[in-house]
Amino acid sequence: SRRIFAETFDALNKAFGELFRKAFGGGKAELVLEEGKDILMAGIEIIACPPGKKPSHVRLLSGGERTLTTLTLLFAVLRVRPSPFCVLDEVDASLDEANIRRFLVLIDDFTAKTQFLIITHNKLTMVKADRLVGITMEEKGISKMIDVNLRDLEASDGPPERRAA
Amino acid sequence: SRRIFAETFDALNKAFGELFRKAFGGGKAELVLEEGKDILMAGIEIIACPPGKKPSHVRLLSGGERTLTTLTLLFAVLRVRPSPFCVLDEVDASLDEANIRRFLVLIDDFTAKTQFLIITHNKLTMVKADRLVGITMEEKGISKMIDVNLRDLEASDGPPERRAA
Amino acid sequence: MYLKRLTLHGFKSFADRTAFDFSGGMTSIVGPNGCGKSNVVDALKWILGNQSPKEMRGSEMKDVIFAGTTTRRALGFAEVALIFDNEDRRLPTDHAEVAVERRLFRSGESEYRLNGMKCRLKDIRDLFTDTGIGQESYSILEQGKIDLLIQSSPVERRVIFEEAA
Amino acid sequence: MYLKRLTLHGFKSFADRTAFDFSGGMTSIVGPNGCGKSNVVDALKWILGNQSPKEMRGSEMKDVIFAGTTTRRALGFAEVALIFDNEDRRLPTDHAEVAVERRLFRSGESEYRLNGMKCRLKDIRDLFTDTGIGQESYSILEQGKIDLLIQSSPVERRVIFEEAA
Ligand SMILES: Nc1ncnc2c1ncn2[C@@H]1O[C@H](COP(=O)(O)OP(=O)(O)OP(=O)(O)O)[C@@H](O)[C@H]1O
Ligand SMILES: Nc1ncnc2c1ncn2[C@@H]1O[C@H](COP(=O)(O)OP(=O)(O)OP(=O)(O)O)[C@@H](O)[C@H]1O
Ligand SMILES: [Mg+2]
Ligand SMILES: [Mg+2]
Repeated sequence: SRRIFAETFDALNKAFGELFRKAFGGGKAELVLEEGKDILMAGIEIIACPPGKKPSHVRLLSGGERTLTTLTLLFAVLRVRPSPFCVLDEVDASLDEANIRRFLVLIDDFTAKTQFLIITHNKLTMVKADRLVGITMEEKGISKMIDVNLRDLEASDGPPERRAA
Repeated sequence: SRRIFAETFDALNKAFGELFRKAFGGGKAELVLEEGKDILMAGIEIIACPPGKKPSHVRLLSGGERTLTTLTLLFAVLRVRPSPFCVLDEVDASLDEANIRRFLVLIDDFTAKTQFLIITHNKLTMVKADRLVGITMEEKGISKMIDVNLRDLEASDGPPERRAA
Repeated sequence: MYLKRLTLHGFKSFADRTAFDFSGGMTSIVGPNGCGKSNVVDALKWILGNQSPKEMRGSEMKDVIFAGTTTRRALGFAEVALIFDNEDRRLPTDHAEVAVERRLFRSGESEYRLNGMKCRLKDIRDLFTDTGIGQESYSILEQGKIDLLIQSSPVERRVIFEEAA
Repeated sequence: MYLKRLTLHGFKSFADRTAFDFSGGMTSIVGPNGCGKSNVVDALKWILGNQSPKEMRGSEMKDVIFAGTTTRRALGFAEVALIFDNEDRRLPTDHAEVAVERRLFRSGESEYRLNGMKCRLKDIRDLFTDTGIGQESYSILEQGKIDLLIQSSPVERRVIFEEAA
């Protein structure tokens, strides 16, 4: 079990580093086991360092940087241990436009093996989906499903767009 | 001090109810003191009920409904005890477009007495501001201030935004 | 293996029977604040065997049963059904489709069915344990929980990691 | 009374002296993830007398001093200055403008100035106590904290309410 843990940890760390560089366009990220503890008991520290910045503990990162780092770690886990489906509920809320596009590029690598259900208010994410499912409460307090296509979205919202870089 | 507390609590409750109805277009909201405790010690429960729904504890509300309820309570406090300035850091992240517009209408009532600094990624909120201040990290890791005008924002997004807007 | 059809009836704000057909790739679920998007995620967690009222954002499990609106009476039960496509036989049974159902009555009685046959919760959980479709799993990221992994302690992170390893 | 000018030098990612001129009404602060927007809010809390490293999103107060990048060396101090417009004499002093400065050196030494004269932190805090510009006050809502009020217990809410009453 020690061997299995070490192998999985290394595979996860490698995937995390690669996906982080892809998501941030550089920099580096790694998982570090707590010093001086047995590898089967030690906690896990996350070190992330966006390009050009000094490596620091993830807590010092900004809201958007933390979200993108967590998503990268999630995808690293999906790479090491694929899951048949993945549900993400408004994970793009704190991302700016440039990072939403990067997040969507990351997903592309995984849709072959994993089915994604993504709840979002963000048009960039909606545009990228293979299928859109709408939920409405035309009757107050009662949820119903409606079919939505992208043209509906464009018409209903008018000019000002939701997000900027 | 009992009298002062009761008066302030009533004024806050009245303002909260009014502003909630304005923000949600109906429904009701109130602050309730914990039963059976002395009014100077009792905790405060928040009951909020969007139009058409049954009154329930705020925890059962959705992410966006909770945010708008909290913002309404904040504005009720500002009405009862105005503050010279108010800083809001990405409070609109979980709101949909309709609720962002309602939030911006609420702010309008307060800008005469209170100066607002609002951090946002949301174009609807930016469009509404009297002044825009940009921060950039052209040199990686070094923050600088830049002047931004709305035309810049429109231009920097290019086609996808226009298409989805 | 993927999620093919999720049906809700009397579950939270879904008073009327509502079916969602999903396909592979990326599906985006959209709609205004409070319309019932996160309730769909709760339904998915519930049908996979989640037993914690807190995970359902309520205080007791009965909170998942439709509580009524100003125009509709409360219902006496909540029911969710999920059909998996199991062409790839990832679920250890011989069926090409696997159907799971869960029902809760206001009386507190529960009922579970697997491919139409009454069964125990344990049977459903056993079925899913090996595929990584679990309760605490990394395959469902609830609203607002994205920051939890970063904010958690190194030892808590270890638990999440073990689950995935 | 309103915030007129906020200057940061060596504070977090603001290595070079950077001044923000504000006016009344609503100002929106915009920029990509990680560019330094929330650092401006931290600077404002810091100049108003906040003494908690955790509130500055660090582990010790020195974490607010510019720590360097891959191309720049760390600095030895952090300095923030704030000028208030005090035409309405809301701050109990005779000046039409009130200037507050705070400096922290890597050695751990701090320095405070009020209208150019050295003073203690207590003098600054005393000045602000009556106007509702405080540390725990409702006038600064940090990123991600919007949900805290709803998630908090009735007794904790009471504390927030007392502050405002
Ligand atoms: N048992 C129940 N009966 C009826 N309605 C319920 C029940 N439980 C929750 N609700 C309602 O469901 C609504 C919340 O739905 P949900 O959290 O899914 O919204 P959402 O679409 O995710 O919104 P957001 O975009 O704000 O996150 C609440 O308004 C709540 O009143
Ligand atoms: N002492 C310091 N020296 C240098 N850089 C620092 C220091 N403290 C924090 N930073 C950097 O500041 C950045 C975070 O800035 P901030 O939280 O203000 O971003 P933001 O603009 O609010 O982004 P978001 O839109 O994602 O919320 C981090 O990348 C962090 O590395
Ligand atoms: Mg939701
Ligand atoms: Mg921020």
